[in-house]
Amino acid sequence: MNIFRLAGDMTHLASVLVLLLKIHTIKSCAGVSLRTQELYAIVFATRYLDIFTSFVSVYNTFMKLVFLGSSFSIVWYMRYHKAVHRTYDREQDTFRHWFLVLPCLVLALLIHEKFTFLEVLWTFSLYLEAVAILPQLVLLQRTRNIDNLTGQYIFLLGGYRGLYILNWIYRYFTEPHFVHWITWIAGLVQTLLYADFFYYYFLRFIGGRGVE
Amino acid sequence: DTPKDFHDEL
Repeated sequence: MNIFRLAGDMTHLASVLVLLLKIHTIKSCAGVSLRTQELYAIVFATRYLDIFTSFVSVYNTFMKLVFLGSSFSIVWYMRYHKAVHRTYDREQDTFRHWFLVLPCLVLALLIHEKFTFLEVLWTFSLYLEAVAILPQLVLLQRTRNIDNLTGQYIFLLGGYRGLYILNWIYRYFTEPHFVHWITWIAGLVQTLLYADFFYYYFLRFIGGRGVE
Repeated sequence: DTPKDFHDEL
């Protein structure tokens, strides 16, 4: 574990907590894409299958349970909780996210580190996570401007993988044989997809107004 | 450290 990866995990945890805070306390999911949340639930379900077979550390297992639990409960809240579901913007959240799942699965079957069931699903989760934010970014452009909590959620979610990139650079230089091109490229694509959002998000800080 | 096929990252 290094400071970049710890910062990345904490940023990711913060993004999940901000979203849970918004949904649980003010019972609103306005501006949040259910489709992105569904994709993230699939990402964690396929990435953490090894939670039963391999033990890395208490921290690792605990965080996996947190991310699994939070992603599924956010989907549950947005789908089935009356008050929250009422604030869900169904008409605007129309990105065909299931069209993202199949290509990622095919790509994982073609490009992976090892052709085993767990490894292919793990690789699939990497590819899917790289594009999982697309429905949310599309929804963002359709809804005029968003509240601060949603903006902070997206900012933290985009930032965590950026910190992971620093972690991979650090591990590449400090650990022999630490080379994972698939993870690195997927992580880079994922972070670059936020570039446009980061630009407007920082403008907001400079301008001191809501995210347009 | 954990064997190669382990994924020790989240």
